[in-house]
Formats: sequence, C-alpha cells, structure tokens
Amino acid sequence: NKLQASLNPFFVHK
Amino acid sequence: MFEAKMLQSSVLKKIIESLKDLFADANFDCSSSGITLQDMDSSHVALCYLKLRSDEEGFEDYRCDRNITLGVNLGLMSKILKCAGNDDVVTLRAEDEPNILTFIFDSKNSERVSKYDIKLMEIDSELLGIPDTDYSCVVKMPSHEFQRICSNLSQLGDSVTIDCHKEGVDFKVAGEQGSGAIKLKQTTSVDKEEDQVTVQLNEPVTQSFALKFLCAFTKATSLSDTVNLSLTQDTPVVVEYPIAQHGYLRFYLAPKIEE
Repeated sequence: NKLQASLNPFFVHK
Repeated sequence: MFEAKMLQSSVLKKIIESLKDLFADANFDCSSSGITLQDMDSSHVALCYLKLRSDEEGFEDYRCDRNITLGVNLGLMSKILKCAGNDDVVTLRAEDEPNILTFIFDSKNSERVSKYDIKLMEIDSELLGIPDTDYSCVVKMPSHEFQRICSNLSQLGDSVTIDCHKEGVDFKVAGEQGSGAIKLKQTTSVDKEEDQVTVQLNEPVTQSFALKFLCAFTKATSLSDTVNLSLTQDTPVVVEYPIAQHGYLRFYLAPKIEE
C-alpha cells in the first residue's frame, strides 16, 4: 500500500 | 485600473472549467506582466499554477496600473462565462481597490454586448514558492492520449505508476479486481509534432500518483494539443498544458509513497 504525500514539504512558503 | 481584453472567451472558459472542481475559490494576481493564479486543493495534494502573459497575442489590450488581487469563486465565474459565446471577446475590468470584477462579452459582429459584475472575495491563501527544478524526465505527448490513459486506468484502481525509461513511458495500474498497463514508445515517424510522444530522459523514474487528481487535471485537455509531464523521483509531477498565445496551465501533484 502506498500513502499519499502532501505537497507542503516540497514548496517554500512565501 | 485593470483591464484585460481576451480575444477568445473560450480559452478562459476552458481554464475555469478545468479548475473549478478541485479549486473552489482562487486569487487572480494581476500585474503589468500578466495574470497568474496559484491555488492548492483542500487536501494539499494538488496545486494549479496559471500564467497568462500580458505581452502575448491572446490579449488584444492589457492594462494594469497597479498590482491587484482578484479573489473569485470559480463556480460563480464558470456560470458567468457560460453566458458568453465561444467566439466572444471577453474583457475583464476592475478598479485599483476592487470589490467587483466586471466581465464584458462582445459578440464577433459587435451586435451584442453583455456585462456582468461579480462580487470579489477576500481569500486567505498561502502563496507558495515553487523551486526551479531540473527534472529527471520530461514526457511530451498528445493531451487526448494522456486523458484516455488516465480514464482507462482509473477503472481498475486508484493510483497509476508512471515508469519513464529510455524506450518510452509505461503507465500501470494494479487494483483488487485486476490490473492494466499501457506502454507508449517514443515516436519519431509521426508527421505532426502534436501527435508525437517524446521522452527527454536524464534518469529513469518510477513513481505512483493518484488517478483521481490526474483525471481532474485532464479536464484541461481541450486547452492544448499536447501535455508535458515532468518527473523526478519522490517529488511532485508537473502536468503542463501550454496555452497558445497566452502562456500555460500547470498542475502539481504530490506522489504516492511507500508506507
């Protein structure tokens, strides 16, 4: 089974 | 004053139709260089990024005296745009400190002019910086082919594994009731560029993604003959639809990872 990752760790908050 | 006159209202219609189901409300950020829109879905798994450049030919006129943000409910905007004919010219207009966004639809023969105002919203959305990345693999393929693959595979399972290698790209699904696989080879013999499948490969990538989101992205298919998939292992895929004479619409989707 695979888990859905979140986008948050991949992008920088401006 | 902000005023953008788009030659084809059908382009804006297609953009909003492809966004409204995943992204309810969105900020249109308008500046002299054009219009951008960035929005994450409520589960923070998918992000869209739209860029419409002011200096491209799709705008007949473009004026933006100061940077403004137009917060819009995309469902409402879709309803308004349904009032426009596909060949209408659409003008978007707002004041410098706007409460209202005005849509003006001019029919081709200029015999019918319609005007709609919608109230703008205060949308508190976090603006994200998307880092510039050199992707391991970029696949360019016909957009209708990608739509067909996502639609076909979604009948058997929730996630697709995309496997890019030097011969081409494989799409695989494995569900409880069955499995499926579609292999696309690089094409060199096809006459039309938009019918070609090309794979630019620095490193092979094998990565799984939720089909629910990919199928939602393919609502943008009619915007472009081709779609570009940019992949790097363990990072979000970028699904890009170029928009002729305007810019592009990109979707980012976080990968599925091993438990």
